[in-house]
Amino acid sequence: SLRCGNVVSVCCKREFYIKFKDIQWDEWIIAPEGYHMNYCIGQCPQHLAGSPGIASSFHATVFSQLKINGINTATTSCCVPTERRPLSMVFFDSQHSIVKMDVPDMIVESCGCT
Amino acid sequence: GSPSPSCVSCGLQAMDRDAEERLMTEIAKQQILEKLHLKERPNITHTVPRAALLTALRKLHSGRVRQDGTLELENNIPTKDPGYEIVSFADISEMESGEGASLTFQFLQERGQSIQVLESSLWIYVRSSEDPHRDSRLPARVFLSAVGEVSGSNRTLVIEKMLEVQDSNWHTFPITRTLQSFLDSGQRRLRLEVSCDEDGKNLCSLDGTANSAYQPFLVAKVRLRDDHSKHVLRKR
Repeated sequence: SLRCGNVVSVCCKREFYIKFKDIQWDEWIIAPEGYHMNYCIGQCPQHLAGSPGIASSFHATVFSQLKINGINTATTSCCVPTERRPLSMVFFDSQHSIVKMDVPDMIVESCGCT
Repeated sequence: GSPSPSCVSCGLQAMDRDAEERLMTEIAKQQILEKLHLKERPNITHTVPRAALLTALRKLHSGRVRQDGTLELENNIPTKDPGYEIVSFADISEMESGEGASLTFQFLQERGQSIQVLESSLWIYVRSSEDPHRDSRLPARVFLSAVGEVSGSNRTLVIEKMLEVQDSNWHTFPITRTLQSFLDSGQRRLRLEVSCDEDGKNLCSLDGTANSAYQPFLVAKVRLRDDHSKHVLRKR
C-alpha cells in the first residue's frame, strides 16, 4: 500500500493521528493516548483497477476476470481500505465506571483499488 | 486540464491546512463516539483515586501498566460481536448495624439497549486478622438490598463464602446473575451489603476515601444483546 505524500495522485493511505491530550479527551479516555484515523485517498486509473495484491476484495477478483475477458466494465474503480485492525480502548463513562472495549476495524492499515 | 488540488466535481474551494485539520479532528471525534456507542463525550466531574484505578485496570487484564503509570494495551482480536468490560467503583456508606458497609453502584443504560452479562464479580480487599493465632477462615456474605430501604432490612443473600485469609489480599464474589437481573429490571442503582465479621470486627476493607488503593469495585464483561433487532425484524 502506498503512503500518501503531500501531493496525492494514485490511491494511497493518508495518515492522520489525533492526540487525545490535544483535544482534552484524555480526561475521559484512559488508553490509548491517541487515535490513528488513517484514510484512503487518490485515483484508481483503469490499469490499477483490481490489481492483484492491491485490493483483496471479492469485488477485485470479479473485476479482474471481466477485464481479462475483455468485457468492458464501464465501471469506476475506487480507492478503499484493504486492511484494517481493531483498537482496544479504556475510558470512563458518564457514571465514572471504567469501560474497556475492543473496537473492530478501527484503524486503516492499507489501501487499494477495487 | 490544469491539475487542481480541490475536488472539481464537488465545487469546493481547496481547504487550507488548518481548516482541513479541524475538519478531520471533528470527523475523528464523531467516529470514536459512534464506535463506543456514546452520544457525547462523558463529563468527568471527579477523578477516581489513581491507586484504585491502576488496581482495577490490572484486574481487567487490559494490558501492562508502565512505570509512569500509563497503560499499554494488549490489542485483543475481538470476536464478531465484541463485548466490552466495565469496572465500576462503589459509593460506600456504613451500615447502621455496624455489621459492614453498603456499596452502591450506578449504571446508565441507553434507552432501548439490552445488555447481556457474560460474567461479573465483586472485588473486596480483605485484611488479615491481627490475632496471628486466629483461624484463617473468615465467613463473608454479600446481600442485595433494596435501594431506599434502611440498610440491613429487606435484603436477600446473594452469596456466602468462607474466605481463606492468610494475609491481606483481594477476594472476588461472583454476582453475574444478580447483575443480570438488576440490569433487566431497568433500575439505575445496585446496592450490595458486605460483611466479613470476626468477633464484631469487619475485616472487609470498604474504604471509599480518596486515594484509597483498596476501594471495592465491580468488574463485568457484557455484550449488547442483538435479539432486540431480530425482534424488530420479525415485526416487519
